[in-house]
Parts: sequence; structure tokens; C-alpha cells
Amino acid sequence: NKPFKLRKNFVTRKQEAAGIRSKFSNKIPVIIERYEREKFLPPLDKTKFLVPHELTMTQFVTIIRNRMALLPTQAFYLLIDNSGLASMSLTMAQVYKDHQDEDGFLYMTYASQEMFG
Amino acid sequence: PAATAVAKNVYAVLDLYGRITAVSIVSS
Repeated sequence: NKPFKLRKNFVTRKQEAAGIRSKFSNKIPVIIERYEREKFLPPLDKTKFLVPHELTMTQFVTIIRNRMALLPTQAFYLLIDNSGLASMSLTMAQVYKDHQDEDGFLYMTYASQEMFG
Repeated sequence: PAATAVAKNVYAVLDLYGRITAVSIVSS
């Protein structure tokens, strides 16, 4: 279970993201990976998502929580890589515009705590 | 002739209602 960036080199990832954006122009390519030291949240069955650009972060987090069948009491944070938490009212398009990686993907990490130790 | 490696990537495609369908992106 290597991180996505270690499974494919930069050129491949960049080409893949560009191809996806041309085929699915209304979707944002998002890579969601579990925090490497996460102990409480289960692994997601999917890593790679194509997300409607108008979906808000709140809606997206809800979808992922439901996918993982989390209890309402279970803490879940979706962090934008290298930037921490994004405002929940932002749309995926806005988050992508501000935080997309050089390869064209948007990277997120999920964890049961909002700050990494 | 050398075989062309074809890789299938599976993406989870979300709609606005939270439904997920799987799409395979074939790349060579």
C-alpha cells in the first residue's frame, strides 16, 4: 500500500490527471489516503475519486464518512496535504484551485485527529 | 514486437447525491 506518489512517477501522474480532466471536465481528481500513523479509522476501499466540482467540503466529508460507515461519535478529519484543514464551506473547485498538486491531482489525508503530531 | 503495457486505473466517480460508480481509466 504505497502512497500514490510512490506508485507512479511525476510524469505519469501528470499525464493521467490531464487525461482525466479532459474526459471529465466537471470532476476534480482527488487522491485520499489514510494518515500513515492512523490507528482508529478504517482504510477506505478506494483511493482515487472523481468529485463534482460544485460539491462542498462538508458534502464530501459526509460522503466519505458514510462510505466508511463511521459512527456519529467517531472523529474524522480530511486534511489538504501540506495545508491542514480547508474551510468546510468551500467547493471542491475552490479547494482544487488553491491546493492542486503540480501533477494535477488534489491530495487529501484522512485522520482521527486534526493535527499531525 | 514489444507488448504495450496497458494499465487499468479504477476511479470512484461521485455524483452530487453521494452515489459512487466505478470507472476504469485505461492508460498505456
